Amino acid sequence: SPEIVAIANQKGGVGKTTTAINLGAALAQFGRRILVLDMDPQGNASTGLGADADKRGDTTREVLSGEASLVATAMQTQLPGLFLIPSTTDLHSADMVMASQKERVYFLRNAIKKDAENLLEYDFAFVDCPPSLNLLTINALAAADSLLSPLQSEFFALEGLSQLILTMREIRKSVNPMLKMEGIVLTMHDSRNNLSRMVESDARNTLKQLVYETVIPRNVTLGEAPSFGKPVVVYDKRSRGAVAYRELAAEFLRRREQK
Amino acid sequence: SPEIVAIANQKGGVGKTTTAINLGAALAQFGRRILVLDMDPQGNASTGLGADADKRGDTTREVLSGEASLVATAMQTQLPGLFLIPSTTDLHSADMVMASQKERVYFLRNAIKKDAENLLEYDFAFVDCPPSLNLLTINALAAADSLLSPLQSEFFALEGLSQLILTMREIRKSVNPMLKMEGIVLTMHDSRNNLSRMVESDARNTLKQLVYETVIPRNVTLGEAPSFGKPVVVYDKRSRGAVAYRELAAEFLRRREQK
Ligand SMILES: Nc1ncnc2c1ncn2[C@@H]1O[C@H](COP(=O)(O)OP(=O)(O)OP(=O)(O)O)[C@@H](O)[C@H]1O
Ligand SMILES: Nc1ncnc2c1ncn2[C@@H]1O[C@H](COP(=O)(O)OP(=O)(O)OP(=O)(O)O)[C@@H](O)[C@H]1O
Ligand SMILES: [Mg+2]
Ligand SMILES: [Mg+2]
Repeated sequence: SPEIVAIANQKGGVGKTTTAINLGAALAQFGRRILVLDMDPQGNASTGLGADADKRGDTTREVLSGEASLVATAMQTQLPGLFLIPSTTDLHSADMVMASQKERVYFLRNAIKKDAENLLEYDFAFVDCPPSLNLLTINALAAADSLLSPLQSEFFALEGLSQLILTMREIRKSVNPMLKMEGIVLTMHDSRNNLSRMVESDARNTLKQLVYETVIPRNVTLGEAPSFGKPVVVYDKRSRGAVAYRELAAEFLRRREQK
Repeated sequence: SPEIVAIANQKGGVGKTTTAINLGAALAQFGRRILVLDMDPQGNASTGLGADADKRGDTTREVLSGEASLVATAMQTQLPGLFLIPSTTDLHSADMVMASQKERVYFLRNAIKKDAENLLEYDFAFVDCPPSLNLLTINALAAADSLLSPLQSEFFALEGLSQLILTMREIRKSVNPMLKMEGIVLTMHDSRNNLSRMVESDARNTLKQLVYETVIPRNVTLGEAPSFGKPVVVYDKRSRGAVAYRELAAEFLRRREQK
């Protein structure tokens, strides 16, 4: 069955959505079958994969509430092998509704279990989380096999990492003992500037093998691609952004083979 | 009494904290008395203003729960005229506690009312909000006179603006009829790149006078300054970031004189 990977970090704007879209797309180009689940009411992963806001039938909200099954909701993107469960701002109200229920942290996990048969055809599912340790993110961490966390090469982002690791430990103790830290990916990196280099050396010194060797550079095509509803590996496959995400995908697979 | 300005945008990493710190600091240098209230459990505004995590006595959490008064909690920063109400990750649990109370959206407003006498000495209070439309942000919008929203010069950020404006309308209808849209500030702008220019022209065409003339450029000193616990106007006063925030402060004051 597919490995469920939560892409989470409560610090805002660190590259969660960009990583979910482009790591997913690069793996699809390598022949894997990938599901991206948009767990953010902002719906950025949905827009970035070309799902126009008015064409999103069933969404993550209906999957969480049990009205729709996971795999039936998955829609084909322009890239073969890459599928999306879109979200809209309606997901915001699902957050409120879940809050009062006893099973509130297990809605996603239950939806995955219910559809386990149909999910067998996928290799990986990436859950794009909102910038907050709210119920939507907790649901993703409770359902995931592993957590992949983008780390923006900035001071505030480095500061937030310890909070994320603490939260991860709590989740492991309380709702999901199997959750493991998959890795940390440096994003928006500019090797000419001291701050970026300082963040990288700090992260590698403290987190060692957890930090991916691949570093995603700051590259304007990564900001342009979503406005065309395309992953960067489709929008501009020779760009530094596309090259970096293909390298990341290769390392992501290598790490699994070594285990 | 001071004008309460909420600095909010549910899109992550758009420059909310950087604007709260540096607009506040520039106004303090112009002789105004400024209070920055950190409403984000990440505590970035607190770190960026030099309040070490282990030296934060009473914080926003105690102010919201009524255990401490607003002005008594305010701590002097290194810059004369600039005061801070710090936060820690404890604020997360306050969010949970508030959720079950009837007055849940008015905790901040009640704290401000209770301390109205002592607040008279301040000219402006800036509330730095987390990247989410959660109870902490709603409390800030319910208590604020105006909303100042940073707009990162990126596609996803532009997309999120309509959601923010919808939320603002709902708040005006339900909890705070006096709340007005103060303005929108373009941040991390790079005039050499098409995407930045596209976002700027889109924003100015649709939002007209709401968009500040002053545009904050992408400038690495804005990322470096928080690692020294200083506003950029103190850390490197001749940098493009410092110049831009001083210009923003001047325009912020001009907009008020013209009204
Ligand atoms: N390596 C990069 N180089 C340049 N721009 C980037 C890069 N990665 C992401 N971006 C842009 O930076 C912005 C923030 O990235 P993104 O939206 O993926 O972060 P996020 O963590 O998902 O944000 P949020 O916390 O709001 O969910 C986006 O506009 C994106 O297009
Ligand atoms: N104009 C700028 N030029 C360069 N870097 C900037 C600029 N403004 C902010 N930054 C840096 O970009 C990152 C995001 O900014 P900031 O943390 O202020 O955004 P935010 O909206 O408060 O994020 P969050 O949504 O997590 O609260 C920070 O590391 C900050 O130092
Ligand atoms: Mg995102
Ligand atoms: Mg912030």
